[in-house]
Amino acid sequence: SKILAENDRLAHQIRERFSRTKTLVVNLVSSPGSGKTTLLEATAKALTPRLRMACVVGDVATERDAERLKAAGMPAYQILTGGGCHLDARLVSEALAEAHFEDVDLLFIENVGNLICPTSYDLGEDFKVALLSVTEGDDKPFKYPAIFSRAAAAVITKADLLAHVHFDLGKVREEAKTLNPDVEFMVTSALGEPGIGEWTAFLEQRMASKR
Amino acid sequence: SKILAENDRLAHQIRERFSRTKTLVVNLVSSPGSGKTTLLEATAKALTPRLRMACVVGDVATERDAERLKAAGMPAYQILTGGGCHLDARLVSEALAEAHFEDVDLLFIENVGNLICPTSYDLGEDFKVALLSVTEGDDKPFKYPAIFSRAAAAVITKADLLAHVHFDLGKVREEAKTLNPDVEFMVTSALGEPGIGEWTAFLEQRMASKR
Ligand SMILES: Nc1nc2c(ncn2[C@@H]2O[C@H](COP(=O)(O)OP(=O)(O)OP(=O)(O)O)[C@@H](O)[C@H]2O)c(=O)[nH]1
Ligand SMILES: Nc1nc2c(ncn2[C@@H]2O[C@H](COP(=O)(O)OP(=O)(O)OP(=O)(O)O)[C@@H](O)[C@H]2O)c(=O)[nH]1
Ligand SMILES: [Mg+2]
Ligand SMILES: [Mg+2]
Ligand SMILES: [Zn+2]
Ligand SMILES: [Zn+2]
Repeated sequence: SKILAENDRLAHQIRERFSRTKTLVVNLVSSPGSGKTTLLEATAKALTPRLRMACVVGDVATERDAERLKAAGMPAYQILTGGGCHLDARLVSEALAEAHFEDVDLLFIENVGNLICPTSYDLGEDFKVALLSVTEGDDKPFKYPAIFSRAAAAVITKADLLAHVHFDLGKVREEAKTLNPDVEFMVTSALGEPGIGEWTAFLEQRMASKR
Repeated sequence: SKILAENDRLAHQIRERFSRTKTLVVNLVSSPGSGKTTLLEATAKALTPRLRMACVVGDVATERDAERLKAAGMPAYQILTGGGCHLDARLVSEALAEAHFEDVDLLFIENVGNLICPTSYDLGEDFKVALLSVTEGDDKPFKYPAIFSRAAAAVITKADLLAHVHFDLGKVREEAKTLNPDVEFMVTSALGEPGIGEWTAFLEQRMASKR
């Protein structure tokens, strides 16, 4: 369609720009409340000042997420979609024109909380990451297959709560791998055990291979 | 727009049909994994056989939710949207033509897991209900204001987990009431304390006022 063609043109421009600067661009997609912002707060604390990071964050309303990220030491630019259910390349490229995130090693895009619509939009990212919290149920990969098929990583979040909920990690891994055999499947907690070590190691590995 | 006008025509037909039979029609909207199906399973167990209930449930993929509901004793018809991020009146009216849910007191529509898009579609329901789990964060009403402004009830789910997460019930209630002063705000757990008493009382009250 014409809309996607225009989107892809802008996404291509973004990708070109960040391949010149060797900036790794990561697009985080999840349901509302799966822990995108909390993971980024923990990432800011773990990797600053060694790496220079920034985030463009999309929401329907409020600047809450950008405020949280800035307080955690990560420069952040808030996109307000005014009701839109996903980010597209136009919104991201307009944000980048305003935000001036020049010298960054890692650019995060925190998408609007939505496990369906953001899947089909290329934002110029190197890859998408799907977050799934242990509190959402272990049936989600097959129920929302598109994002799990396209994401480079499936990040299980809030694993510190595993003792309190029913969540069969093996089943979720199997479903994720069925949809996408190459997916990096990792288990994290931004607030407790096991921490975010698998996540930061994955980012470092992907940055190295972009260089 | 033409699409919404056609949607509203079909929604009107659905509403007419169920006002003749005095069936209460409830449209449940939430993020993926907030607990819609689990609440309906508990509702089936609490209200059967006194009330005759049925459910039309929408998902992108799998029949898992309809299977769960049928196993809990609630007749259920699964709509597969094939990628669509919300139910519309056409999908619901086609499902009703197949499902033959004739003599029911309560018809539930479990919408696709998505806190944004389902808000704008009238499905012929008497009202929408927004579910928000305590594990998703207490910042959501203002971050996703449209559904909380339009829902007749804001149902907090998984309250048995309150001891393990940060969730300020007072703040969430205040935000929900700011967006919609008439909203019925209730706190539930389908698996533990405090149970679903406030929810079933609300349904009975709304059924009585439709009769
Ligand atoms: N126990 C626990 N709670 C977490 C963890 N990560 C996030 N949370 C909680 O989950 C809730 C939502 O977290 P957010 O980071 O705001 O989620 P989000 O995906 O950014 O939400 P949206 O931007 O609205 O889509 C908050 O109450 C967090 O405290 C974790 O690792 N462990
Ligand atoms: N502790 C606790 N967990 C719950 C409760 N209700 C639901 N859950 C859990 O939350 C997860 C998701 O529940 P579902 O009922 O499948 O959620 P849903 O909203 O129907 O999900 P989708 O249909 O995919 O949008 C499952 O692991 C449930 O066991 C509750 O009251 N307490
Ligand atoms: Mg966030
Ligand atoms: Mg469900
Ligand atoms: Zn959408
Ligand atoms: Zn939609």
